[in-house]
Amino acid sequence: MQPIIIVHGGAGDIPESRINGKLEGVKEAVRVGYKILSSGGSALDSVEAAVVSMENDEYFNAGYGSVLNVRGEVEMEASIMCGKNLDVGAVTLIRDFKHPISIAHKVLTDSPHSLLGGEGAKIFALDKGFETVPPESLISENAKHALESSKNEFGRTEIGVKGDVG
Amino acid sequence: TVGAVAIDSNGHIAVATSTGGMSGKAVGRIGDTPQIGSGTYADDQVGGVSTTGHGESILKCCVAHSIIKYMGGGKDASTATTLAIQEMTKRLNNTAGAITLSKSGDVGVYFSSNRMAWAYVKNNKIYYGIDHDQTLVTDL
Repeated sequence: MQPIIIVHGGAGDIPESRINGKLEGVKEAVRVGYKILSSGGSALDSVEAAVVSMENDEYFNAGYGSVLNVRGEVEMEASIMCGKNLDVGAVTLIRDFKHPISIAHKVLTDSPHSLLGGEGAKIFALDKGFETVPPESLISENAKHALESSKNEFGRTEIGVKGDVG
Repeated sequence: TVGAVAIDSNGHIAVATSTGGMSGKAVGRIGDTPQIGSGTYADDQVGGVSTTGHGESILKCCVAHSIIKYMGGGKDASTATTLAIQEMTKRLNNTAGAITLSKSGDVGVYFSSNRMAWAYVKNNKIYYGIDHDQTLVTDL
């Protein structure tokens, strides 16, 4: 089987000023993921590595550069799934960690559960050796500006209708 | 949101999705990304999908699993991805996008939003884009 990897870096009303950074970021992510596949690595390790690459990049809404909640805080979530046996791992309401996708991968491999949230996810991550980072280290200038904009246009998509947010 | 779908040399499929959610969201809000079948799905017998866009709409329509079901019913990856995203957008009037691989390595990329950044590697080339009907190519 010829290995293949595809990535996305988010959908929305992306401004011109962010296009080049987004394109460079997705190209780097597929290079990172494909390197693992081409050396005989697993699809699971490949997708984790590709997502970690984008979690490190402030051009993407994940990890460093995540958008902010109404209190100006980063709260992240991630999931990973293995098509061989339908194993899944996911985390939500996770703060103060650089790579939620890596914690999700640990939930898949090292937990009898599928989705851990909030304090429980933090306890699990610390138990598995993940280290916390200062909350402000995950916040980018672009995320601060986006929060200010969202106060006037919360839930808006390009169609122009207020989103029904659950 | 970011996501990745891969098939390895053993034919195994995996999908990963990660996000900070939506700007200005309520404390404690959970979107589609961690909910299997909404933001992420993988099945070696069919394919894999990662989604992005308006989370509340994506989870109401279980978009990732909808795409898988379309492919299981015989649709190719591109058609399945397009159908599921268009249906969600028509029904709920919000936008989203998805990337898809079939078990045979066929690619699906579709978004109803103005833009979505995407890229894939095939035959030592990187294919990528961000605008509708745009496919750029560069060497790996």
